[in-house]
Amino acid sequence: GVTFESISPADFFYRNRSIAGFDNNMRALYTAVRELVENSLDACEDGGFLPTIDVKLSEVSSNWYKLRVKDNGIGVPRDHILPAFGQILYGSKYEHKQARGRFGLGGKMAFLFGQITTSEPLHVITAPVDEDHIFEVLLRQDIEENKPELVKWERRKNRDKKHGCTLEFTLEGNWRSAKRFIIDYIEQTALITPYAHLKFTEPDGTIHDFKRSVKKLPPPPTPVNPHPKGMDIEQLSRLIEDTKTRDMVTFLRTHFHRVGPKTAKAFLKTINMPFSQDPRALKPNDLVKIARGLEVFNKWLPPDARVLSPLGIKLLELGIRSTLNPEFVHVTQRPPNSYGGHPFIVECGLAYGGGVPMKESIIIYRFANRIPLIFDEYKDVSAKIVRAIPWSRYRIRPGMPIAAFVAVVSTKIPFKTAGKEFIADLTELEYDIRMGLMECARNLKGHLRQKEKVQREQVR
Amino acid sequence: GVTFESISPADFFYRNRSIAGFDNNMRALYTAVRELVENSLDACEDGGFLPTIDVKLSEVSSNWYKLRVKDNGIGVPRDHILPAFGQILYGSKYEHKQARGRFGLGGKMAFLFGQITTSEPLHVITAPVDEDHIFEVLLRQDIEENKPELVKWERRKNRDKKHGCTLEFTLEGNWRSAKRFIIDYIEQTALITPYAHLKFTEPDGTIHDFKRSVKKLPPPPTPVNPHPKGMDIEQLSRLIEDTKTRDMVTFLRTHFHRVGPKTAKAFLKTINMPFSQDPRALKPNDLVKIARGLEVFNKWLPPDARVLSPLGIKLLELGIRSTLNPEFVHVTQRPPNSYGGHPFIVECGLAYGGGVPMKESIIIYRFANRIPLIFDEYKDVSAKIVRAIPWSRYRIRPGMPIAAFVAVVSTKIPFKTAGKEFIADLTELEYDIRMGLMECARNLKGHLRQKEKVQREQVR
Ligand SMILES: Nc1ncnc2c1ncn2[C@@H]1O[C@H](COP(=O)(O)OP(=O)(O)OP(=O)(O)O)[C@@H](O)[C@H]1O
Ligand SMILES: Nc1ncnc2c1ncn2[C@@H]1O[C@H](COP(=O)(O)OP(=O)(O)OP(=O)(O)O)[C@@H](O)[C@H]1O
Ligand SMILES: [Mg+2]
Ligand SMILES: [Mg+2]
Repeated sequence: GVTFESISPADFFYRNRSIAGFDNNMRALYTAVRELVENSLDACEDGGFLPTIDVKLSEVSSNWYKLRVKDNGIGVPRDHILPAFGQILYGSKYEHKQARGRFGLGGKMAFLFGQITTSEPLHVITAPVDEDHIFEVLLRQDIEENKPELVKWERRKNRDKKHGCTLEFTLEGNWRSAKRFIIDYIEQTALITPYAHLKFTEPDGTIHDFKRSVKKLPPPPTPVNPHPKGMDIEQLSRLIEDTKTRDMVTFLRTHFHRVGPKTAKAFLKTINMPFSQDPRALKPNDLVKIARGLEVFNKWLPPDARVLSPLGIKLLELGIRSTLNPEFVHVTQRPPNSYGGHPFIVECGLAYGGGVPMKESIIIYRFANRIPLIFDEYKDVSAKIVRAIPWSRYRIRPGMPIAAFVAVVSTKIPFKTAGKEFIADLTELEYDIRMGLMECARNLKGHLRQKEKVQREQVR
Repeated sequence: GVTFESISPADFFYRNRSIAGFDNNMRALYTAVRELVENSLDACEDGGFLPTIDVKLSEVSSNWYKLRVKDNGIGVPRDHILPAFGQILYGSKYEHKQARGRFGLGGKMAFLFGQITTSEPLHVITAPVDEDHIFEVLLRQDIEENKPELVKWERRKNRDKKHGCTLEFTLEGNWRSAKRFIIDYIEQTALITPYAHLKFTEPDGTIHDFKRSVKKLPPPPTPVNPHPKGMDIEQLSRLIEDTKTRDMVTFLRTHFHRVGPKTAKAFLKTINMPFSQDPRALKPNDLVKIARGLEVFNKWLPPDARVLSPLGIKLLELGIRSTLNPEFVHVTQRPPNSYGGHPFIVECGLAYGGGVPMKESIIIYRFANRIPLIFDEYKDVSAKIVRAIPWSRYRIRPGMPIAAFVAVVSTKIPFKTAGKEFIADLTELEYDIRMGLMECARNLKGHLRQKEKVQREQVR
């Protein structure tokens, strides 16, 4: 007969680690660096600190590398050190707020890959902000049970009041193949995080030092209620289960983003629901009615852009000019939009000429919640849109030196893989990316037409 | 400060369902059909029964569809009905054997999507083989706790001794957009499963009836020990934890695929380990030594092809000819290979002319463990290889009517997403796909050269 079993989520991601970005020794090394740098950037921004992040990769023996990442972030509170680093699907980024982290597994998958290839434990030194001690911990993961295994725990007084986290572990990797992608990732991260000081040391000792060029943090994102558009019945039932409200108008105003009394009442009228209806008395059929109505109702206010923290067109243009020194740049920020209850903002840019390389097709730079996406460009929704735009209509021909920039921020980036390599084909997102790039294309067309005109007059 | 939480695996895949193939209402409807058909095919083959599968999609209201799938497989044993359909990461396909299922979540994600869009429960009627009763169950999923919620349970005597499973649930879907992909999937499944009787009824009543054209099942795959190449330390420690063996030669012979006493001793010599070493006394350093040694040792026997169940070049050619009626076909089966302890076999085919459509680039048909892969072709490892092959060297030019077929079977297909849409870029796999397609290309070149010669002589 057949044998039934259940496996832990750690076991699932161990057995199927290509889903989390650990396909092979090249991708594993890249993803490990990515996941730790993103954890450090989140930890610094969470505390309002200008990030200082030191990444060091050193060769232990052929194919074995020690990765060490040190930051000045908020550190990890004592009671959460073991599960934060040893329990898959445990983390501090499950709330409805823009962050690089989201899944509760990235950093841990990196340590897990180190453990299964070298058997070495994870070494953590952390000085959590608001606590008086520094904790130095060695731990492993019990993959079958999905829990941390403590190897060593030490605590000492935090005399100089510094805060932050240093992580070190050893993993098998393919540096020769990963090198250009890792360096590309670090450079692009520095491009869109000019307020961070990022230092990366290669195994051969070469140092890439990206000093801060901006001395203050951008306004941080804030936690936010879900936007009413695209709610599903599970989300609704969870809100109803925990709600303290006792009528539907207050329910809508309390739990959804930017819903005032007038809008709430107008909505309830469209589904023939009394304003005084107690949310806890709703039947399953009512939930269906509400979910469908929320999707169809078209008088919702769009999400408030201030809950998100986009790059800003000034910063995006600065980054493009400093990286590529182009002859022409146009950047634009789309109005806030939302999908499935999650607000998002798309920013687009086109750069032409100057230092932009000439390639057969348009080079695409992609950013999602300030994470540069380096792999699988042609699989990404941005590439799908770039392929579909009728560029010749804007006098843009193959072989021209053109680079496109697409930056998305959201309370939830719809990644297609747990390795955050590329974004799913989401209809609302496709619309904004297309509109943004076409606006940039129209502006570039004007520049090209002007340039042609000048060139023709020179010929005469 | 920050708030730490953990979430259940059901909650993870609910929140991030694009990772499981439920990106939007079109993909969700497609993936739901796929997952249930594959569960039914596995259930029939597990019991050695010629599959008879009846898939019916009917429109409940605008955008709501009822999906009903009935099969004559082994059914689900009474004690496993609730977790099999209500607990994510629970299933019968975790063993080391070729199967369509693997993750323990596909069918459940389909029902979950139905539940969150319509609030309707899953309706199961199952007659498990080897039991005397038929069970009729209504259930929902408690997503936050990752456990089934029983709504109704009935049992009656199984008088006519039939066996199988019928599943029915309602989900929001986009049939208009999904239609061509779903029909494509059903047709390609019929192509590579000629021993199955597959019937699909569209919402408008149109019936696609694919009768059996082959009257017996192919030899089934068998459970197998992992192949020694590409073991990691976690796999080794699990084997050691459970082993009844007390010396390393017996350990290797008992737990690995095709390792005899001579090979085991030769291997142990290469890592200076005594034959009598007790596996339970191994230190972490020894595990590292063994893992590295297993990877480097080059005298392992390749995996025994008989544990896998490839299509076979006869069946593949039959399927290609019946679908496309080409002027020329060449198919080939690569020798067994393995990666990470998992044996795999690649079969390739090229079809030219006749009914093969003329497209700008080569059309690629992909199969993984007899699952047709319909989406995301350009993201798949096969497409990566097709783009990289220098076709002009074989007189194959763009615009020729050419279709490529790549079928992979393995104890573990390295899917890049939990939605099984495409395969990760695995080095060993890339090698075999390239060699297989180039062999077909050489044969096609011969055919094209012959054809040109004949045409030139006709001109004279
Ligand atoms: N350098 C760090 N400083 C402070 N806290 C950290 C650091 N690295 C990880 N953490 C904590 O550990 C938690 C788990 O990290 P992990 O990378 O596994 O998941 P995540 O970042 O929450 O989500 P994702 O899987 O998307 O990366 C984080 O949520 C954070 O609270
Ligand atoms: N039609 C069916 N007949 C018999 N057993 C079934 C059927 N459908 C599902 N099952 C059982 O329920 C289990 C869970 O199915 P589910 O699709 O969720 O996961 P899986 O098939 O094991 O893996 P995957 O996520 O890769 O599909 C299966 O392993 C199988 O034992
Ligand atoms: Mg993280
Ligand atoms: Mg399944």
